[in-house]
Amino acid sequence: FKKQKTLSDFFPAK
Amino acid sequence: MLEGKFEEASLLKKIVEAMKDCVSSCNFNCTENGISVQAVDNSRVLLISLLIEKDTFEEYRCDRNITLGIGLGSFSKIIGNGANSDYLTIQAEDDADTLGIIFEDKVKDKISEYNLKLLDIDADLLEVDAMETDATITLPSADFAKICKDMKTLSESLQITVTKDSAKFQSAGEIGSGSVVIKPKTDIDHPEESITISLDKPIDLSFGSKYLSDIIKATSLSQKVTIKLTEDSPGVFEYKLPSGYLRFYLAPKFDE
Repeated sequence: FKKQKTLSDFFPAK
Repeated sequence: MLEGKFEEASLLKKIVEAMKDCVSSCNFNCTENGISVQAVDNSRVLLISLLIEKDTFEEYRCDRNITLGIGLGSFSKIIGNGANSDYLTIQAEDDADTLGIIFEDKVKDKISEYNLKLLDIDADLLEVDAMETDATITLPSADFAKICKDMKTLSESLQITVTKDSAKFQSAGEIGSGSVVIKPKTDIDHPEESITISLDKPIDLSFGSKYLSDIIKATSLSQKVTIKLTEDSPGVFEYKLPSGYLRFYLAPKFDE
């Protein structure tokens, strides 16, 4: 089973 | 004041069609260099980054930076009223609450004008520019669209593995499994059919098929798509515009 990551897991807020 | 004239309405139509099912509304940031957008879908998995450089336009002026909050469904309805070959001009005063959209028929002496109500959109932006890339694949955008559609019939995930001389797209689900392998190819007579793969590190990533379905709506914008992949990082899917790009950043799926 693979879990969907979100972009906030990778990119900091600007 | 902003005024941007597209040689053909079809370009803006394609851009909005490629974005509207992913994000319902977003800010168009207009500067003297052109127009840019960054928007994230509701689930915060897919990010759109659009750059329409000044040179894309037949005529362009933007005296002062303006942010236009645009509902893409409404925008799509209005720009759908023009013919693909019409000139399309977008126009906004500095403190405007509407965007003027003007179509000019190139053959008939006909001008159509519309106004779109602008929205006040609170957008939180992500810092995506400093990404590294382990592998880059460039292939015909129609081929990539077909791979995504075909694999989606099998599973809600698409696994992409890249090695030195090939890229493999595979899916496995309840009814069975499937894979497509592509290899680098130079087609001198039809350069748009060429495939390139460059690799610093092998890649094994999985992405949600439903988000890939949104991404391939940009297929008509460019004959090629460039996919930039880094292990344990979002994938970048780039469709080049005549001057600028439409990029999608898609967060991967990980094993728990």
